[in-house]
Amino acid sequence: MRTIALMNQKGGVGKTTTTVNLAAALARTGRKVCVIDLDPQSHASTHLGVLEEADRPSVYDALVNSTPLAELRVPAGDNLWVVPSDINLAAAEVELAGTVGREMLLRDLMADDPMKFDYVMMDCPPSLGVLTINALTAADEVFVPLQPHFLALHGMSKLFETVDLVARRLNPKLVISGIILCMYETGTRLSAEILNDLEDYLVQTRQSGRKTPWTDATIFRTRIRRNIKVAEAASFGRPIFDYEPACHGSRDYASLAREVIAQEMGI
Amino acid sequence: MRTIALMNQKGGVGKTTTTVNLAAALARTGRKVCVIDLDPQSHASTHLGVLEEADRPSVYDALVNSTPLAELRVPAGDNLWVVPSDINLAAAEVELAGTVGREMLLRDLMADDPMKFDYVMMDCPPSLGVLTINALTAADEVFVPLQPHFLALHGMSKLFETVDLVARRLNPKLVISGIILCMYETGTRLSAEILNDLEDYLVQTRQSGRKTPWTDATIFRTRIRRNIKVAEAASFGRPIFDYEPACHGSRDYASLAREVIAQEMGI
Ligand SMILES: Nc1ncnc2c1ncn2[C@@H]1O[C@H](COP(=O)(O)OP(=O)(O)OP(=O)(O)O)[C@@H](O)[C@H]1O
Ligand SMILES: Nc1ncnc2c1ncn2[C@@H]1O[C@H](COP(=O)(O)OP(=O)(O)OP(=O)(O)O)[C@@H](O)[C@H]1O
Ligand SMILES: [Mg+2]
Ligand SMILES: [Mg+2]
Repeated sequence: MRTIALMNQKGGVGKTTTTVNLAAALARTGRKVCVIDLDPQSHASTHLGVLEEADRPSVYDALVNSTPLAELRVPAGDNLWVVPSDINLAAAEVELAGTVGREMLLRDLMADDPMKFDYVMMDCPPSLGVLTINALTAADEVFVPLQPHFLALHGMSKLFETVDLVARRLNPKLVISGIILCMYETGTRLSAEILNDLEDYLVQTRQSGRKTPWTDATIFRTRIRRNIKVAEAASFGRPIFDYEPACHGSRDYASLAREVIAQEMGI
Repeated sequence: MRTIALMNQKGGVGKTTTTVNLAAALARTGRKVCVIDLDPQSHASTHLGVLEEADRPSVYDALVNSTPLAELRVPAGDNLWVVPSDINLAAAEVELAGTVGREMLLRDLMADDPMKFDYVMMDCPPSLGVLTINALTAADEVFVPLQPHFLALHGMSKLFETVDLVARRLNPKLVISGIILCMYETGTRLSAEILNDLEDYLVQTRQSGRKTPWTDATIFRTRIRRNIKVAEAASFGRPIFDYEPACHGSRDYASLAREVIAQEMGI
């Protein structure tokens, strides 16, 4: 079982879109996949067609009331499930501030969950608060969706620093196993420059000789190209494969899934 | 003096880019403009070429240690100043949780500020936490940068609800005076559909007859078109006008500034 946190504190870089479409791509290969939506805006849930319902419990109840994940999980397609979020989660930062071991809540809920999956994928909000820290403490791996823009690259050192802190204090097995280039605009100088900067940054951080959580991080060769159909799919509450199976977006996410599966051999 | 919060809890919709470029466009007309960077990632500061320096106080010190804004403000161009942010601001949510009147801290600092500007523009982080609430309590007006995508539109009702709460409990004069369409891709069906949905939503919310903070909200006619030069300008730490004065981005932000100035007559 691979437990992966999709995180990046920069907003709008493709975290949710990648969580949903990569999860769907892996499910199409027969692997059992569970998405956990940790964003109070519940965009991953919405994108999978699971809309907020007044009295339905959500991941908020898991964290604040210890409701088992199995009671919250709903089907979202063949081999695909989602533990939905809701807006109450926005209060979790303050509500959990005084809870002992607040960073380990999700990890313990997942350990108690009888159902096993091939992949558990956690969509994180655009911040480094208690929800993202819960995901990093529960995960074995981190995938970093990244838009090849300057402001998105600017935050990588803080992202790495946070992952390092969690690895040292809360979750020694945590590694950054992949960086996913999203909304890639082929042919622009900016994309090429940012990619160069990123590669240089990885090489430089490795030269220190110290083993870090990103020492073995790879930049996936598949670029998720900017393609309006990917954004349209969200408005239909379906992954890209159900909406427009022959577009760039479907090919790119299928190709990314193949690279992710190829990593399994090495694990 | 107009005090404007640029906010949208959805990530990556163009808040920072619009704060910086609209502020620069207004400054080019001779108006005195101060940007306040309330995002812990300090992207507005970086985009204005004001890089984080160890030991330099920031808006964190204003909120947590009551340092006057005048001591924090640095020049960022002709008629343009910025009160920079820093990463310590990320802890403000938890650090201020127990502070009495934590939502009014920025409002009171601004009231004490001897220097008066024509425009004060606050860049908010992608959340509805204490930093954004401080901006809404200190502001007279809200501008909502919005990418014409489904997930961005999805959050508008929560955004309006939050502004309504702040207007009722903390700041009765607060209104949403403008919605700015960013990263607009002309000719795509999605942009046109989202724009229609947004217009319908505004009409519907007005029909209730009750006066709300968005009753007079206008969708600015200027669309900020997607244009890679706008993203490139951020990596040079300059507003678009200094980087590429003849591109779509410069024309769009200049046109937006003209619409914003035209609103002054009505104020
Ligand atoms: N490859 C793509 N091509 C075109 N549009 C895309 C692509 N990937 C994502 N988008 C759109 O870009 C916007 C940002 O993506 P998304 O919401 O997945 O990012 P995020 O990092 O999850 O944002 P947040 O920080 O708010 O959680 C969305 O409107 C989405 O539909
Ligand atoms: N008109 C545009 N054309 C092309 N790229 C743009 C445009 N406006 C903004 N961008 C780029 O899109 C990305 C998102 O914009 P920006 O960072 O301003 O959004 P934001 O809402 O402030 O994000 P966050 O939620 O992280 O604070 C940035 O990399 C920016 O350079
Ligand atoms: Mg998201
Ligand atoms: Mg921003």
